[in-house]
Formats: sequence, structure tokens, C-alpha cells
Amino acid sequence: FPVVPEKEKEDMEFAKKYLENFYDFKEEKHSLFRSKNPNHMSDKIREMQSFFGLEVTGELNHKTLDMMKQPRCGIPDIRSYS
Amino acid sequence: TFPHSPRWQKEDVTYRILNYTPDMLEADVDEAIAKALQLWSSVTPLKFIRIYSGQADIMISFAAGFHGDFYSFDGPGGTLAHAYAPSSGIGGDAHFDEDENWTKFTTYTGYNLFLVAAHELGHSLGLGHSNVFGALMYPIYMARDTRDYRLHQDDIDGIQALYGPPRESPVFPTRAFPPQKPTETIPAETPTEMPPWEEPTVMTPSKTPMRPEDCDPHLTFDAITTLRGETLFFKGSYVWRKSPYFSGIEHDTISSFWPSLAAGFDAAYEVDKKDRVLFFKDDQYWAVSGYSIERSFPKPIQDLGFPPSVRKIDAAVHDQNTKKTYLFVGNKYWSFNENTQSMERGYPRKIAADFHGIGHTVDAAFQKNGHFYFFHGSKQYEVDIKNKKLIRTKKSNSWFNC
Repeated sequence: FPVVPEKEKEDMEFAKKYLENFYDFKEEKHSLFRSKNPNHMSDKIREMQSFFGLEVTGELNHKTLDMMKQPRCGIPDIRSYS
Repeated sequence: TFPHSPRWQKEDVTYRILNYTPDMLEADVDEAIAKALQLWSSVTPLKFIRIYSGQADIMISFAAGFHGDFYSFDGPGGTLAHAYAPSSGIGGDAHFDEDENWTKFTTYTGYNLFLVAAHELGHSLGLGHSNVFGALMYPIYMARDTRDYRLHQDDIDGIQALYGPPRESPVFPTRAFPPQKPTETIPAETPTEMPPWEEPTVMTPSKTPMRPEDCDPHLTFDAITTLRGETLFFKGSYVWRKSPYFSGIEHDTISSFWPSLAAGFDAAYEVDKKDRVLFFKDDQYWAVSGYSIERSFPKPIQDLGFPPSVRKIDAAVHDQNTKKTYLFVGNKYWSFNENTQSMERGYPRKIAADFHGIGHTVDAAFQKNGHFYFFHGSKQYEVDIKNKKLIRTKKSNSWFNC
């Protein structure tokens, strides 16, 4: 069923945090240098979808969000771990 | 691995358990950590030495929320634990979120410490995450039966890329070891009291026949069952997994889901309301719920009410509407009432008498969308559940988008 609007906002925040933790996503408004690619977040979603073998759409769809909500290890999934 | 592939530059690695979770007995925490380390020592030259004071290479602790590093924990669920790549100081250390419910067994209400520790200690040794589903280093927790748990080949390839194989490469299964006395090392070599050598049918891949191609026209199946909305097709040690959520077919092995179950099922069926799948092999059957094998199994199939003359069954399928399960043996079938847990009177009956157009034995069967699907050789027969009339025949592997 369609998702309730504030739920959507909540989900988006959750997804941002997830991508920050595990896929080196940095939200634009904090960085001094604007990234050339305005779809930075959907790139990161694509990276996460590809890692988990989900359909790569770049969209925060139900399955992607479901996967993000699985209990997991706190180490990032991609290399830029420091 | 991590950037620049950090690894321990020695084979004797020390570890120390700094504190305990109130969820488990201390001895059970000790055993879970030691068992987790033994997974890795059994496939590398590494030895793990436990120390009880001072700085160890791998410092293991339980903590909640902010605990002094840059990665605060997040309460129940979400992030369960994390660990640092090999290096001095915090390098190698493993932290477990105390807000989780840690358990010794695989349950639905908690997280198995052995499984999570084995994953985090993989990081402590230098492994990064793997995107191979079923690998221990896959980042998402998956409840599993931990009896006879074995590393996935992907994990073994990863750790041996960093440390090489064990000095003496054991070629037979390592036994879960008893708890160690203090300062006793965990030997990578196999304890001498191992059973006399038996050729495992599953352990040495070179003995396992190749998995047939999805669209092999002659593909037949041992057993087929639904499982939480998915459909699993079994042949030998292989599983073809069809999910309504993913377009492709996933290939797994039985041991990656149920390590302690032997390959080569005869039959399988799901009682979806109980979230329970039963597997049959020879004169025994097992009940699993997800990955967990229910205790007190295997049981003899005679417990279901078969006469002693029946030594194995060919196929089984559960009818969700009538709560009856049909069990096929030769050209006959039995009907088992799941509510009363007893065989129905008046059985066995001839298959052909009740299922028109099915005049032969049934290799495998499952039900979906109001239809039964009976498999015989490379053919499958779609039957209307209500009137038991044959609708049409198809190739056995029509479910694989061939």
C-alpha cells in the first residue's frame, strides 16, 4: 500500500544515515565542495543495491528499505573505511 | 579485505575478553568466542592465545550506545557489533552492542553470539564484507543452525588470501571443541581423538557432482517445497531458490542453510501456518523453522503413521485449505491430518484413482496458487487442488524461466 507521508520522510532520514554509515555518503549541505553529480544519494543507493544483489534502480523502494532495516554489522560495506 | 589489506604479521594472535553480557553464562560467552576463533584457525596457520590481563591483539567487549570510539551503537536491532582491522591499539578489537539480546542458541528473539563473533573476528583478522549471500562475511545477520557450522568457500578464499592455508591442511571435518582451560592455545591441528576416517559425501567438493544447468531438458528434482513465499527445488546437495521478490534463480547448497542435514532429500513440504518445513530422507524426517532445525529431530517416518513396510517416501505436498498433507509412496498415497497429527483412515489409496492423469510415481510435489504441481522425471503436472483434475503438463524446470 502507499506509504504515509511522514513515514516517507522518516524512511528517507533512515536511508541517509544508513548510506552515511555504510556507503560513505556525505550529505551535500555539510561539504564545502559541491559534488559534480546532483544525484549523489541515488548513486549511493545504486551502490548499495548492487552490493546486495537487489534491482539497481537508485530509488529508495520498498525492498531496498527492507534490506536497510535488517540487523547487521557496523563496519561499512565499501572500501573507504578509515 | 580493508584498504591496503592489513593483516597480522604473526601467527600467534592474542585475544582477551574484557567483560561479559548478562544475557549469557560467562562460560557460554567464552565458548562462543573460542568456537568462532577456531573457525578461522582451522583454515589458516593462525593460533589464538587467550590472555587475562594487559593488551591483547584482539580486545573483546560488550558496550551500549557511545563507548569511546567513533561508532556509537544504536540500541536494539540495527547495528549489532563491529570490529577493527588488524593494527596496533584499537586495531583488531571487537565490540558487541549490549542492547542486543545475545544468545547461545539460534532463536528468533536474540542474536547468536557465536555467529556474530565469527563475523566480527573475520574483520579483526583483516576481512572486509562480502556480497556473497550465505558467506559469513555477508554484512547482514542471518539466523542459522550453528551445529556443525562451516565457513563458506568465499570466507575461506578471503582469509587464505591473507594468511594462506593451515600448516597441516586438515582434510576432514574439525569437531566442535570443548571449552579450553586458561592460557591453553586453540590448536589448528585436529584433535587426535577424531573418529576413523570416513569419506564425507559433501565435504570434498571434488566428489560432489556438478550442479545441472537450470535449463537442462533432463533436469529432475528430488524434492520441492515452498518456504515463506519462496519455492525451493532440491537435487542432491543443490538448491534452486525462486523468490517472488527477485527475478533470477538463486543457487545454493543444502549445507549453506542447514549444515547438519545430509544432501539428497526424498520429499519436503511446508505447513505455512506453523512456519514449518518437513524434510524426508530414507526412513527419517526433520522439521525446520527457517534455518533452525527443531529439537528431537530426526524422527522415524513411522511416527507419522506409516506401516513398517514403508522405508522411504517419494514426495509430499500440503493442502493449506484442508490442512491435509498428501504423502506419495510408489503408486499410492497417504493423507495426513496436520490438525490431529494423524493419518486419515481409508489410506493408502491409488494415486491414479484420485488424481486423474497421474498414473505414475511422483518424484516431488508442491502447491502454489490453488494448484498442485506433481513432478515425474522431466515433466510436471499442474492439477487443480479442488477437483484434482489435471490442467496441463509442463517441463519440470519451467519455473526457471527456461
